[in-house]
Amino acid sequence: TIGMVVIGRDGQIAAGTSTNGANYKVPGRVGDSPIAGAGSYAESAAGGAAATGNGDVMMRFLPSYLAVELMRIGTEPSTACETAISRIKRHNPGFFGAIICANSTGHYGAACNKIPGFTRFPFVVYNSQTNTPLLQSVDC
Amino acid sequence: RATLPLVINTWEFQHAADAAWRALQAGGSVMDAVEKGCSRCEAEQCDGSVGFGGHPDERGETTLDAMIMNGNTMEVGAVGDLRRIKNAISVARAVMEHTEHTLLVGESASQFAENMGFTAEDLTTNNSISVFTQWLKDNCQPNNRKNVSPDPSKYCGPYKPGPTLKHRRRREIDIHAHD
Repeated sequence: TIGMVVIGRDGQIAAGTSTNGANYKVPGRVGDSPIAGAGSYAESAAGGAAATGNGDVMMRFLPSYLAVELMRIGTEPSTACETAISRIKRHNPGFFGAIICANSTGHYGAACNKIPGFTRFPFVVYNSQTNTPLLQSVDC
Repeated sequence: RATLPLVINTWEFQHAADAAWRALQAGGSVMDAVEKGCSRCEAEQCDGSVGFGGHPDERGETTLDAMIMNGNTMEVGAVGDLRRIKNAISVARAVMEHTEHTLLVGESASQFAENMGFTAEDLTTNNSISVFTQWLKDNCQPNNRKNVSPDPSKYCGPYKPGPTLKHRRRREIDIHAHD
């Protein structure tokens, strides 16, 4: 899945996702990606977030919406992302998932759930500082 | 130091970030940038979890989910289980811009896309067909079924409702097999 958040020079925000979903899914299955607040969410006054992982589990917790609402009240993007992941972990300790967050001033962060085989989550950032699509990563 | 504009996206998909950034530099809106960035992954399939030719379902078909959200107007366009159309996020944007709805799914979403001028084509590839064929040979393992018979941890379907297992089947997580 690709999840993307874009913030314009004037603070406008858009978010989106695209995916072909889970392998060998039952025909008709839709994951979290197209669900506003789960796959991604954006509000220009607060921030944007996008998620990836086991959509069957993640969509129930609306992680992208939670992260944006936390950024609305001033929470740092990294902390907002971590809180959204921990909210899911509380009920599904072994779930596979990650999230990216960015607020309207251009600060950003990411978080993921540590499970065997997944201890680091890569993401890409491009702004006038990086001047290129810079690959970064976060420890789960 | 935080600066604007900013593009951030999941996984190592640098081409997608580059496409989004170019859209902004060309004077496009943040919506144009998200659409262009995600479209780049749909065309290149990125790590196989985006776009055509990846993650076949139990019938071997690849179907797509996508959404786009305008953080200014709070408008959303989304498609789920989109069939035979490659440009999922553009169809999602068309849902937002050409209907009063938010989410369209399945075969009807594909017909809406064709009416909006999108090309219908087969989303399977030699790779997805061989992946699917191998899955059938492996008795359809892994799969997403539970509490059915025959035992889904051993056999393919068709399945009928079966006894509810007391403890959940332990399932290996393939981080490349998800949304």
